[in-house]
Amino acid sequence: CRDTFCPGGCSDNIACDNHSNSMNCSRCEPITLELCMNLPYNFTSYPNYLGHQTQKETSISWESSLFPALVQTNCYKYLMFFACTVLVPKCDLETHKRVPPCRSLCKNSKELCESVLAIVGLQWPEDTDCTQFPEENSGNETCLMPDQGVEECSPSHFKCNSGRCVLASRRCDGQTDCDDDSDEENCGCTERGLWECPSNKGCIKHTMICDGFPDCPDLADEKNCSFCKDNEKVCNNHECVHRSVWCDGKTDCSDSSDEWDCVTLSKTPSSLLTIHKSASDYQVCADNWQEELSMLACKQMGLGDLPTTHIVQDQHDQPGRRKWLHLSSDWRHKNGSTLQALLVKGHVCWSRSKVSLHCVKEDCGRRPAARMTKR
Amino acid sequence: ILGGRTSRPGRWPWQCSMQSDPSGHICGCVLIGKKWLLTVAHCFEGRDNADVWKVVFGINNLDHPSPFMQTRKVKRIILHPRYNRAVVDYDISIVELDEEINETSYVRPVCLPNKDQHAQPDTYCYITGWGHMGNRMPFKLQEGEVRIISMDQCQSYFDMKTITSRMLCAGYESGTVDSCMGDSGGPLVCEESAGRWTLYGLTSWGSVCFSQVLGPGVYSNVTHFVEWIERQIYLHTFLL
Repeated sequence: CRDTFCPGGCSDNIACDNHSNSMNCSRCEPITLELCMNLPYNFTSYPNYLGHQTQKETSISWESSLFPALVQTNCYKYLMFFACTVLVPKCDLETHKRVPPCRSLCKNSKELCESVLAIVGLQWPEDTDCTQFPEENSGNETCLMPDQGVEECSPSHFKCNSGRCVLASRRCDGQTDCDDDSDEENCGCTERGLWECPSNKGCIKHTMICDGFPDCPDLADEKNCSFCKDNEKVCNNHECVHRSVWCDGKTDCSDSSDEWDCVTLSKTPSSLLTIHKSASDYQVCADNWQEELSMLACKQMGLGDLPTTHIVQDQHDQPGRRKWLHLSSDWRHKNGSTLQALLVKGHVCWSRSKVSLHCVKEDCGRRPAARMTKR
Repeated sequence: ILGGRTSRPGRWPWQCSMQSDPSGHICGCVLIGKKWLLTVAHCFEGRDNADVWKVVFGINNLDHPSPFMQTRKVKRIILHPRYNRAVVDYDISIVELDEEINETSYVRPVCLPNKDQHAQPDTYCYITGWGHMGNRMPFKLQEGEVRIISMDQCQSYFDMKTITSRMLCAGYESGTVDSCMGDSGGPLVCEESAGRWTLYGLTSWGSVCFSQVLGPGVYSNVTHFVEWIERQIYLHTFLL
């Protein structure tokens, strides 16, 4: 091996790695063939009973496709166990020799499943002549028989309630593969690679979490998505923007949500114009108020553009500066098309009166009356 | 519309026709404001350029221009960002016209529902459109009365496809009255108190309507989208 000469059966073998000679090539090696990872033994020895020299060769062999396909026909409960005993034979860790399957295991497999293969015109693998395997309890020679608890399906397969094995990737894929539909039972979100809404157990894609669109009924997928500072406010898409820019007439959240619902009317009978500027609610001082601004306010609320404006006297004595917004002196020259962009804080409201609005909803949904004609 | 009848001119003043050369009428649409209309997103598959579209209002017979007809170009198409063509979910789009319509008795917007106002199962509503009638395409606008079907019941008709909260089902198990190809984007409207009509659905998908595969039609659930619609209109009117 040191001289890069590895005889057949010895390549990639521990024996070579240890610079031993080719006499000891038949060594135990861990099973890596995914198809046979759930056997009651973990080591194999090559060549196997089908003449394959390595597990890699086995993995791409015809038999590696044949046996799992045959298992799905449910022809014999221990078919996959038998298949693995010939594909990756058990290695006796003391003698480093292969342990064969028992003849009865081979015969049962062949008798029960060969006919199924024949239906589709395929032949039972030639190298599995059962006479080469010893009888159970025949003197010194040991052979493998399945324990009662041996798994019929390989780890890459799902075992249906009926006993049939189907590819694990087909579990919970929305299509029934088991004859009894059991591969589509108890399909939780996790099994389907999805996220579960806590309230209704509905499943949503992971990409739908915290994307600004609620998908769970209790909005759980849109909770705990952002960690804004005290002086910040969270946008609908979970970005954080400074409170001072909330409803300033310029979009700061990339989804513009900082400029949504900035103009409202109070629920009181006086229906006071209310602006949610810098994340606080303000009423609007009536100083210099113009009718066109009332129109703008109503239009922003999606209401008709023929409002009725009332000026409501403030009941408090002091012309306070707090919680009032005042029309900017240069509002006509301001580059803003929203009402909130035209209003400023910190001015005295000399008139001590607020703007009250009654907007009219634009007419909709009416059909013309049918014309009547004399008969 | 299958199993419907020809509408009287002006009876559905919010119904419009999305047209593109050389085909002419491609989809229905619904007027919701002087500059705004709704249709479904799938109408724009492969033709989402606003320039190729025109919208016709106040028309009953597609083959005969009427004096009440108004035509506008399309300024902007806003597809729902979650529109999924594979499962036809979030099948809605907003269209901005290049100029406002003149409101007449033949061209008027329909009302949108409030965001908590849902079409009630077993109530009767109307669908309209110039879509296939089963044996031919009509020239005159057709109308059909359909029954609103609960989501659970609807799901049982479409086992192979999920009915989401963005969808609304209406029609009959026997498929006697149903929307069909060419009706997409058109309205499903229900009459509220005082003779006011509210838009609850936009024709979206269903079984192959003139085959023997029966079942109700599936409509985009407008109630689900009201907030999105209002915000998009606000955004494009005042901020962008």
